[in-house]
Amino acid sequence: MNSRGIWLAYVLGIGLLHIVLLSIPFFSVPVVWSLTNIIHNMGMYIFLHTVKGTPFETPDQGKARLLTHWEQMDYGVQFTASRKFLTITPIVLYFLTSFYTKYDRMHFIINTVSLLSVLIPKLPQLHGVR
Amino acid sequence: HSQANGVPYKKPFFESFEQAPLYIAVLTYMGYGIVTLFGYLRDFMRTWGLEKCRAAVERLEQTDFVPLYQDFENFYTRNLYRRVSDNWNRPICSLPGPEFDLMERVTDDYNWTFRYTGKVIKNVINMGSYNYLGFAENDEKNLSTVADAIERHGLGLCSSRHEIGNTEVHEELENLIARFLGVESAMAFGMGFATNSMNIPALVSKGCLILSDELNHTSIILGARLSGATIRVFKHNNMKSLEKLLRDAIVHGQPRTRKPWKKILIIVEGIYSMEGSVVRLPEIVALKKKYKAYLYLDEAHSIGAIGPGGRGVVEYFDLNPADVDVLMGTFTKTFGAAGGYIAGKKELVDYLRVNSHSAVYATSMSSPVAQQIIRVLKCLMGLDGTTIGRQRVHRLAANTRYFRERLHQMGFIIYGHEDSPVVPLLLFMPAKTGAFAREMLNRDIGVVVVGFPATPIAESRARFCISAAHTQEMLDKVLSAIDELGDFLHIRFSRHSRS
Amino acid sequence: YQYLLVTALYMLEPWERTVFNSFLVSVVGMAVYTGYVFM
Repeated sequence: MNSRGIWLAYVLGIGLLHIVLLSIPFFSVPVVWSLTNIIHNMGMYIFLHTVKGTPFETPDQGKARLLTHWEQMDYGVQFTASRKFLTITPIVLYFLTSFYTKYDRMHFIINTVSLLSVLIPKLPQLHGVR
Repeated sequence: HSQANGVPYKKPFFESFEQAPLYIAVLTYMGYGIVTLFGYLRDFMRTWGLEKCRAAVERLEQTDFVPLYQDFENFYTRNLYRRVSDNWNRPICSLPGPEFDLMERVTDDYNWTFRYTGKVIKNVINMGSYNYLGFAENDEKNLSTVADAIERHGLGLCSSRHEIGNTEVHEELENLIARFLGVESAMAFGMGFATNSMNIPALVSKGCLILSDELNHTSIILGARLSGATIRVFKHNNMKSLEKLLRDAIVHGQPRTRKPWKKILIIVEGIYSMEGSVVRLPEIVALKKKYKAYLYLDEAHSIGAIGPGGRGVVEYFDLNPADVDVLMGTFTKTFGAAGGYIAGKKELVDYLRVNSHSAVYATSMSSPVAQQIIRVLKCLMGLDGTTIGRQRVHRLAANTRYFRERLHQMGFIIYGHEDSPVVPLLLFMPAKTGAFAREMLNRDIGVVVVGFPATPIAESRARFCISAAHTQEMLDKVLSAIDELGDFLHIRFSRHSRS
Repeated sequence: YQYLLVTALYMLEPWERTVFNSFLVSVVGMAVYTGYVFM
């Protein structure tokens, strides 16, 4: 997550997801924004907080096998630049989504739950907690 | 870098790690993302029986036992590597010389299985082997001493150095190594990897600190882990990062107890075989003297490949060999043999003779291999009455400079030091890596390509190893093929003005 | 060929490329249609 250009690629990926959803004719703009938010958070939850181990063999005698990607990042050091970035993006996306859904109640509840599902696992207190 | 007593380098130290434009990195991640998504789709299909799973999985009877095959850990192997795996582990049916013969093989199921067509692809130019001085050769007249060794001692000694596996060939070899390197004593081991992984635990233990370069070889990492010492990693070839770790180690000592470290061992390599970079040895020696640390130099790729007499980076930077506490190297590359050595002060080597795991348990180096190394050492030192060795060292240096300069002129991004015979050419995208290797084989050139996770995700590359045995015609043929592919695959990413 | 290399479709099997390209064409088609309706 510290590689050069990966944050830009990540933001562009979210933009691409939004455009794909926007191109579906029968979705309204609020629905598209909520879907963007929910799909992004679901993907982040799966790839960062559910899948454990590495998709390739590592020379650490299997130490990383029981850790999620989020716990493996930066060797477990908290409050690094990548961690801050990956914590802020869902929040920014949530603000945008709330704005574009005109703070409609149903959208707001769904998006808030979705946001919390990716913020809570990122808390340092929950590092390594199962 | 001017210091009180002059500059550390007697010649300009030039190495480059040019970065590609940002959009290349973004497209690379996008490519990996698309292939990963399809990987998940394929795994989904395999799980639900929509597709036959060809990877190794447990049988039904084994499912309740500890899993043998880590499913997710083979995700990349199954879904990325498999798709381009025809570029790796190619069946070579000749010695790894400047040219070799390949068995042609084809696949009917996208590289899950291969079958031979029976055809041999002859005289493929070998740009992948570490045959730096071209001593991987098999002509009769050069190998007479090796044949004698087989007559006298047979092919294997089947015993350790502490028992009957100790012959006069070993002693002659070790004296010659010590003389070649200009140190008091040396010891040879039967396996290059084990020279690191079995001797580092004999040198340091708990209560010691190892400062290791982040790109060190796996054998060094394994040896450091087996030793039980505390390991701290500094950025690749970055002296500020190393000095910061040294200062912290001296100032703070061991964690919790704050006791001073028993020993601080800096471990670096002479030439990094994936980056093509050369260690900043003069600066590291200055740091080790300043902070009273020990220095362990792994010359696996640099011994025989760099320096006016082929004595490695110590000679290349014109330093005193005694400044390096532990000189290590292997015979797998330049010497066309196998095994490794550790050299330094006599008391160090004598200590290892008694306490090294390899000396006690491992079968010692077989005599013909030792004899091959002696042959090459004598050739390098001119003891065989010829200047072939020195000519080859100069030939390699010339080939390296020529090859690097031409690639740079063509607009490719190449990494590393200008005198390093390992030339990584950056391809970045995973698909271009596979296409490059295939297209080069179509032109009868064998190259090694490397991708994630052996390299950082956005830095897939082709790695050329120059040899003194490569003729000008061979190099020009390779360069014109690369030039052609540069346009065909659009891999000229360098933004430096072309000289 | 560059499109296949840059998107890494070069590494995929023909049917996977078809899946990706039809997805891409449908997204572009829908985007054009939605843009037209919107305009």
